[in-house]
Amino acid sequence: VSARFVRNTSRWWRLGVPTGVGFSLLAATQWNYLHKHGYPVDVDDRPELLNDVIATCYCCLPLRTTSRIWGWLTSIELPVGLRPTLYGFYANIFHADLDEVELDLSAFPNLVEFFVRKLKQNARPIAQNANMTSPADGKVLYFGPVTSCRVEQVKGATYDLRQFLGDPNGFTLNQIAKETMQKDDYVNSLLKNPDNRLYQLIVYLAPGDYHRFHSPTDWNIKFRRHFPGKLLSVNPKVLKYLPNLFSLNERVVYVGEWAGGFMAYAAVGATNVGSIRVYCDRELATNTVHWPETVHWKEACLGCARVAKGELFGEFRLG
Amino acid sequence: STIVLLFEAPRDFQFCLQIGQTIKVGQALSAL
Repeated sequence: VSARFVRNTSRWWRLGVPTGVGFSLLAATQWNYLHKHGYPVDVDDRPELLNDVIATCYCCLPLRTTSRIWGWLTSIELPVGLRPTLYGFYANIFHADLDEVELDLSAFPNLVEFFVRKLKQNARPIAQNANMTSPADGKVLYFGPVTSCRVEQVKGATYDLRQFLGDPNGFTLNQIAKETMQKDDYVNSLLKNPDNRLYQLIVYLAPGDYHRFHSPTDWNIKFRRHFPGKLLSVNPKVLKYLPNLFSLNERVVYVGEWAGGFMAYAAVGATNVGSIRVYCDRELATNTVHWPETVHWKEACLGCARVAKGELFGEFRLG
Repeated sequence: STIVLLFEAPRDFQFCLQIGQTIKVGQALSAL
């Protein structure tokens, strides 16, 4: 017994030590590489690297794939008897208000449909005395004037406006002007009236929130830009550790004009919520399998589609 | 998921919001 024990120990020793050393070397090499090179974030027209290894590793996770799997799982039709219990459980966890849901819970065939549930009529009265209203239910992450191209926030995300909205060529400036213009000029170039200012509002939709979004005002859409990208979490706790996250994630931006001038309405996807549907834009397809993560966008002209204040505009779907 | 709204408005545009507050669809953004 003793001889066999010594022989087995020796065998494990000979096998285990080289394997352990090999894995350790591999891990150290990866750590060193990621720490030096990081993940390109591209802030201010130059590659800025996320040197924090945890953030870099997070960016490398296959979140688009897992989101699609989650979308497939949650689209499976549930037994009618189980629906109220399961949706009630979901509502309890994420603090969703079931009293304002229009339909009976058993009417939603799957979690995807419950996620984009319609609310009772007049559950969201539209403020008539305001020219700009909230486009969605959620938490206000940030609001205020935008004076610089690089939008820095005190407690939230930092992102580059040019990357977020895309090339300014499509707005007002030509290529030569684009190359020479200063960052602040970009913000000014968006304005129809130079005496005005550009303002922003960022609303975060938590999992329990109503996930349809509406038009904040009467406006005309000129074109849409669809930016493929990652599906990182946009939870406020994550945002502050990942600069330029809004420009990394998949998003659709609708650009147009309202009574006050320029307007851009962007729906930014997130982990497990990468499917964006906009009712007046049937050709939009997000989080598709065959779309590589590139820096380019796909533009579509919507021909000045008119959208009224408070009108249902689109929805974020699971997947 | 997140909605980002960028819009042009006069310089005296005032938001009637607080950072971190919850907001509902149709709620006024400014006091005007």
